[in-house]
Order: sequence, then C-alpha cells, then structure tokens
Amino acid sequence: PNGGITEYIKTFQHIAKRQTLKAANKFFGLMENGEKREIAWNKSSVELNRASRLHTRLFIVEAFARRVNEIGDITIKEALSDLLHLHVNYELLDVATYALEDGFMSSTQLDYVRDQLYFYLQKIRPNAVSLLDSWEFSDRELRSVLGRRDGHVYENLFKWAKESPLNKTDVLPSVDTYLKPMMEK
Amino acid sequence: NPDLTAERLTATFDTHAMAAQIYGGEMRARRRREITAKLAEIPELHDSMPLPYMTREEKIMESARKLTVLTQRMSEIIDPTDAGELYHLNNEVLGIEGNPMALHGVMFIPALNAQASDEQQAKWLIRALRREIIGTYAQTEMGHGTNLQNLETTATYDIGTQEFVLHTPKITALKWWPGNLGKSSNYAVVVAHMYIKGKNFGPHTFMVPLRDEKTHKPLPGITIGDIGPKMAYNIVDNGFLGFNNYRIPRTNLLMRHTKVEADGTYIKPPHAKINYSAMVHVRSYMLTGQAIMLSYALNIATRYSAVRRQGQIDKNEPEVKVLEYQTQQHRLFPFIARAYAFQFAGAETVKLYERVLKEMKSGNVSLMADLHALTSGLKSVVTHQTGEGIEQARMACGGHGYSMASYISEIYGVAIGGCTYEGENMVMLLQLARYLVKSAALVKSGKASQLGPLVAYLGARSEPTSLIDRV
Repeated sequence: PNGGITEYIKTFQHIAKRQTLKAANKFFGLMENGEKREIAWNKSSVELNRASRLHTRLFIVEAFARRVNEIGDITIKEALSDLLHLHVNYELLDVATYALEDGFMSSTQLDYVRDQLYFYLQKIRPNAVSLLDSWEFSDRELRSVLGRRDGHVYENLFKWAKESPLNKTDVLPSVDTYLKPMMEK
Repeated sequence: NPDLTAERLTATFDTHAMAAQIYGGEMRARRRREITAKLAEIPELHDSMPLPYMTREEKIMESARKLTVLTQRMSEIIDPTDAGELYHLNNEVLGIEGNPMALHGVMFIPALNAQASDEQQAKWLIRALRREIIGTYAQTEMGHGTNLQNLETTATYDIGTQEFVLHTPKITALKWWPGNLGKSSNYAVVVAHMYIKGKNFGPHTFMVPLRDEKTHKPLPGITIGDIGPKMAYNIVDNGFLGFNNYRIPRTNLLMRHTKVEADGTYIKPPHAKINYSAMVHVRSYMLTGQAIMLSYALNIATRYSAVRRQGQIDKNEPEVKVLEYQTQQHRLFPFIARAYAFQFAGAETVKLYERVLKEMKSGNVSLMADLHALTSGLKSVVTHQTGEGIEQARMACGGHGYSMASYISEIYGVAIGGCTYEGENMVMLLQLARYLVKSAALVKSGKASQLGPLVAYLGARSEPTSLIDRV
C-alpha cells in the first residue's frame, strides 16, 4: 500500500538537503566576505530556519512512513496508508517551491501531486469520523458540546446556554444600576 | 444521531484496533478505556459545572478538590507508576487547563530523577512522589526568557558556611512564568549561575525550599506570587520568584553530574548539555501532547461537520452534511493526517529520550546533542502546525466554533502556549540550524561519513530529478 512513498521521501530529502546546504553556504560565504560570525548568522537566520523546518518535516514524514510499514493488520494499514499518502501530498504542495526552483520537480508532477491529494481526500471521507473516534476521547475529556460523541448538538447547545450565569436572573444588576436610569432620563 | 451513526457504519477498520496503534499497543488502549469507564462511576471526579462558566479562582479550587480525591483514590483507578495511565487520568479528570500540580509531574520529578544524586533522590524524590511536597522547575526569567547564558539569578558559594547564596539583583532577574510557582509549590528546582571564589561556572540547578512546610507561607528572603491571567491555561498559577540573598545548604546543588566540594572545588559535568535533560524530556513528550490537542479539535469539528447540514451541492437534493464539501475536507483531513504523524513521531522521540536517559545514567551523553537538536525542531514545527490545525477546526465549525461551548478556543490557547514555553519556536529552529550547519560543514569538507544517522541524507547522492509519478 505504500507504493510511491519512497519517491516522496527522496523529494523531501532533496529539498531539505538543498536548503540546508544553501543556507549554510550563505552563512559561510558571508564570513568569507569578512562578516563577523554573529552578524553572518543573523543575516542567514531566515534561510537557516527554513532549513530546520524542512529537516523536521522530513523526520515527521519518515517517522509516519516507518510506523505504517510496521503494521500487520491489513485494514489498519490501509486506512493509515491513505492518511500517509494524503500527508505526503499535502506537505509537498506546501513546500513545492523548493522542489520547483531547481527543476527537481516539474509543474506536471505538481499537478499529479494535486490530483493525488484530491483523490485521497475523497478516499478518506468514509473513514473520517472513525479516524477520530479511534483516539477514544470521552465526552468528559473533550468538554465540548459541539463534539459530543452522540451528536446531539443542538438540544445540548441550548441546555448549555441556559446554564450561563447571566441567565440566573431575568434582569441583570447592570441594567437596574446603569442602563435603566439612562433610558429613563 | 443518525448522521453520526451512518458515518461510523462506513468505516473500513475497527476503532479499537486503531486506538492500539495510536497509544502504542492493545493493552495500553484497553487500559485507557477501563480507566474512562471507572471514572464514569466516580462523580466526585467529574466537573461540577462547565469549566468556561467558572472564574479562575473557582477553577483552581475545583482542580485542587479533584486532586485531593485523586490522591486518595488514584491507586484504585490506575497504576500510579505508569506515566501513560497517569496522563490519561489527568486529561479526563483535570483537563488541559492545568492543575496545581501540573509541573510537579512533568518537570519537577523528572528534573530530580535526571539531576539529583542517589542520596538527594532518597531525600526529596520519595517525598515528591508521595506528594508530601509540591515542586516546580524555575528557569525562565522576566528579562531573558529561557536564555540560559544570560540568566541573572546567581548562586554564590560561601565557603565559610558551606551555603549557596541565591540572589536576583534586578526586576528582570525575577523567575517569571514557571507553572505552579506562584501559589501551589513549596519547592522548586531553580536554575542560577553558580559563582565560586568569584568565578562563574555557568547555569546550575538547585533544590530550593520556597515556603514553610507547615504554614505554606513564603520563607524569609523569598518574594513569590502569581503573574496574572493568561490567554488560556488559567488553572495554572504561573509565578514570579525573587531571592534576597537567600541561603541554601551546599548539598542543595543537584549533584548527579556536577559536584561542589565543601572547600569549593568544582567537579564539572561530563557534557555541557547535560542540564538540558529536563527540557528535552518535556519537548519529547510535548509532541504527543500536541497531537492529542489537535485531535481534540478535529474530533469536535469533524463530528460537528457530520451533524451540521447546510446548503446543497446538487440543487435537486436536500441539504448536505458540511463534511461533503471538498473545502471542508481540505480544511480538516490533512490535519487528521498530521495528528497521526505527530503522534507517531512523538512516540519515536520518547523512545529515543528514554534511551538517552538510560545511557546518561551510565555516563554516556553522546546522543544528547542530537536529541536536543531534533526535539528543538520538532517542538517548533509541531506546535506551530497544531495551532494552525486547531484554528482551521474552529473555523470549520462556523459560528459555533467561536462559542466556548465548542471548547476549541481553550484547546487552541493551551496548545499554542507550546510555541513559546520550553523555548520560543524561532530560537529552537536556530538551535537545530546550528546542528545542521555543523553537518553541512562536514559535507563540505568531505567528511560526510561522520554525519549522524538523522542527517545522513545531507551527504547522500540523489537523483537529478524527482521520480514522483515516473515510477
């Protein structure tokens, strides 16, 4: 089920590597041109942080893929493979500039990535609620009227509103003290 | 609700089996369910009213009430030595807004575990585990955040009395932000620059009594209090702490790795980054914590999107569930994938941390720098993307997401606290960048074989173009 993931990982590796070497070269280059180390570091810091983000996102993708590969249960593996595919396509679209700028990826390939993303959105749709039910949060833990497991949202929203401390009395002291006298003037 | 039931019937897998993947095994997932079921039968451990309707003081009182019940009954619900069970119990009973002992478990005890000598552990750790003392970890200062090198708090060794004199010379030196420091804790592991015979030996950790154990009143020489309300997390009494030439015995320096003899002789730690272990510990566990908060918000938004019907895709058909819209799917599903990715990456990192901790105890600290760099990056990226995901989930709920009835704004506020605590994200990314630049230098100088496993790809040859859609 993980066919193709390797090529995605290689692409993430390529862009993380390229950005790291580019940012490091900028830093080393500034120093070679006479900048003090601290100044060179500051002047390279946005590019360096970009490298850090790409390196980290690569680790996350790899960790996700490693875990999916370890799973034996076919139905679980397939559901998680769908999520993994969605993940790599979404992440790659988010950082596509880095893959496009040196021609490592073409715009045709990017269109394929987009199509894959929409394909997996649709494929995941029947599993969406269950993928979240699987975290097994009780209503007590979630503390959300909107997210109730039984889905009885509207009647409970009304019940929740009625519990508002403002609804303990029909007329608030602020009305008696300020608004009413103002309106009576 | 028939709409939600219909959703559950279309699933292609068993949710209990998936829970086993999420929580690291069938046994762990089953224990979570058992704990949840047990808690359902103990009304004293339920919220007495919705938390958003309580004032901060009421929430703190409610949380302290539940903590005392938990302390009495914990062992009948969970195995208190199991960190996973304790974490789940806390989430169910105390929730994400914090509690008076939040930092006691996640920072104070781990700091004593990692940095106190065996004798010190016998003296303090046992008492901490029995909850005879409540502690926190105080590093961050008002004027310098978590920047260790520029901390202003000093601990000057007085050879004559064999004491350290703790002092905060300016307002900016006040410890500021540590959770539960303000009102709940009576002890803290404090980070201060250590001076012996006029020489600065850098930041070190000290076990410091803050309040009288009987009266809970601040001890003479201690200025302490709550820093006021925050964006969220308001059950935690984040505090300030100042010292006015406050004296503690020499033996209160945490001495697993560093030692100061009675005559002032300093024995240095085997590795400069050894004192980072408490922070690395929290960062490792933060990832799975963030994954859970992201999943909270997505649970709420996705279930609601299956209940809410609005508009038509086909004019001849009735109103559809908003989850049918591609825009709604695009808003939520990639973040479901990220939540799983964070959980799995987090579990891997925790395992790595446990390995490093074990190796550190036997004196091997070689992996600490690698783990420090990795967790710095992970913490930054994961907290940032979790914040983005929770905000998308809130907007996916339309107007109701803005109501505290959804609870999403509280989840958001708590989660994005992680963007700044344990190191501000930009600073953390630069921390990782340092490691990457060192690795890039190895590649440049032809020493790629010396690269660590996490950066080996930097020295590997790659294809000239991506093979996506070509294979």
